[in-house]
Amino acid sequence: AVRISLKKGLSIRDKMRAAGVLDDFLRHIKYDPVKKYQPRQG
Amino acid sequence: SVVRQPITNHLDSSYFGEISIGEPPQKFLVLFDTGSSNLWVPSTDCKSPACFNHAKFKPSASSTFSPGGRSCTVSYGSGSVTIALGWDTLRIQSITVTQQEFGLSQEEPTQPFYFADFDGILGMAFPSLAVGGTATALGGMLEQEQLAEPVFSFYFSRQPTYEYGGELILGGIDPRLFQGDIAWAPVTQKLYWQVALEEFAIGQSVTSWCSQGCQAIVDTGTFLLTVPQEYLESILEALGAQETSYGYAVDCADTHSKPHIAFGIGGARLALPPTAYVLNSHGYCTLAMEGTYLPSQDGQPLWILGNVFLKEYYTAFDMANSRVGFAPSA
Repeated sequence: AVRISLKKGLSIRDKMRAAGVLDDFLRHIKYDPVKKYQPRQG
Repeated sequence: SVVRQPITNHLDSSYFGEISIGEPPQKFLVLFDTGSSNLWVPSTDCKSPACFNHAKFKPSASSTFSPGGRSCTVSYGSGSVTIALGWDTLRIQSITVTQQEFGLSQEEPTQPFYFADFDGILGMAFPSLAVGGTATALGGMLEQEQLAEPVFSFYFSRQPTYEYGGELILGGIDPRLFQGDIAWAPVTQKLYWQVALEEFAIGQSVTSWCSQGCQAIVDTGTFLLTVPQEYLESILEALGAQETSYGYAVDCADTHSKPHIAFGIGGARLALPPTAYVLNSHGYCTLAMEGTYLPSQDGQPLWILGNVFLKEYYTAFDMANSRVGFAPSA
């Protein structure tokens, strides 16, 4: 088996919060973590 | 009709590893995401700000690149990533997949990608989820017999650093990375790595929330634990948390006195101690949880097991038998 070492950066959320853009981003996109999994019939 | 998956992935995870594409190899840091199925990297055609600060694939610099002539759109919540499809050699250490189909991004939304530490995404969910019906990287590895076994597994360190956050094992399971036996659960919907959640417990008491069945998606591309919104209030109360603009705040001093929470999966009870589900950021403590209003495809309450859970449980993904295995991490 092949072993790939994973790096751990800052989460995007933390970086966007630090840049002061997170709240607006989450408000704007009506964030829901499960939206990622909603397949839509093409 | 074609199932087009709008991957509105908010990519708040932050674990990534190196791949290379092309001849000579062009290197990229990618998020290995079990919650999606497309492989794409930024390209020199991309003029978005998110591409400025990331590695970009240069087709003309690769002697083995062939353009696909097709493009598709992978929608990521706040915008869409437009990718042109092409084929080239994918390498991940000793693994080589020739003529692997992949996406070259033409346009990326600044948020969230400008802020990502990784360049692109290597999706590891099922082929049926791949936008544009593109061939998946894992499919290429299996087809070209690049994997010792049709299995891959993740270990996420409990004390991650930038240099070492954990390991992805392609082609097998590493017994040094977990303790005890692996509890296996069958995949219930071959789009994602989704399993049945048989029960959820807080401390010693098993809630009735999953008595009619719950589903859980195992997603390395998500950082937090996601719980169905309808249960969030009860969880906050049981764990002594207050909602603030920074999340669900708890008193750091109480962390060790809080109850374990546990997930019944594959006949095993997978418990998380409070040190796993309480995040302490410079002395400000919050629950590593968020709510979702959306159910699973079959209407059952849907939970997402992100990195917070995966740090405690070494997780194996068996592509041959469509099942997910969990064992306490070493």
